[in-house]
Amino acid sequence: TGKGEAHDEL
Amino acid sequence: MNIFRVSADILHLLSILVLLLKIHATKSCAGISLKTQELYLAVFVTRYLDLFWNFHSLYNSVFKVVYIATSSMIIWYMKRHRGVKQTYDKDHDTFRYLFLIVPCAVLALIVNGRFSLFEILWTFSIYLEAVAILPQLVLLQRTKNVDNLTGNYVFLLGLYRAFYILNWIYRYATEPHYSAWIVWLSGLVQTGLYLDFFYYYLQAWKQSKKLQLPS
Repeated sequence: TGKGEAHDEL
Repeated sequence: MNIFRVSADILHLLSILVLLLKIHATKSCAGISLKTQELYLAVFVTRYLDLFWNFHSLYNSVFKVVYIATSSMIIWYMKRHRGVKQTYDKDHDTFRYLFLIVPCAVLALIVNGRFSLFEILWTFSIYLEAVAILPQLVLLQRTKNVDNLTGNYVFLLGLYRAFYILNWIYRYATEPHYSAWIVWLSGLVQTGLYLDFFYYYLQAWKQSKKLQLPS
């Protein structure tokens, strides 16, 4: 978690 | 997934469809910046590189493919379609996109979550999306008279960004470890760029007259 989380947004 | 996020993605898709429909129906792309459309395609391609190996959800994958396909179609119309390409406002659409691409690339190399090729390209796409609307805003400013559909297009894009901010607030409040400050800051900048346009759009809408930007 942390930095990579926004990767599930478009 | 929450209602703000879904609304945002649908608004984003709607904005692109409004533009495609306008071009298709009127066979004209007057007032539309090819520079902005090419920058958006660059944003989608660099961000969705992981389409083939990082499966997150069918929802995400479908949207990614649709975004890439529809923005490619807009560019195809503007550059290749016999009738449409003649209506392109080449003389006013002179924004130098290297002025946006180079700083975004440098910033992505310096400020990123992890120093890997795909993470840097992803970060680059986040930065570039924040400023990709600038050539379009400059073109609108130069031509002054904004036709309804082009106005709606920029309005829907701004609304899409506003809903993403609501999505982040919602996720920050409900997901314990959710944090993405690179995305948040870029998103705030991006939404901020629309504020001036929003003001004139809403004013024109209230007085139900044609949108005209001041000089």
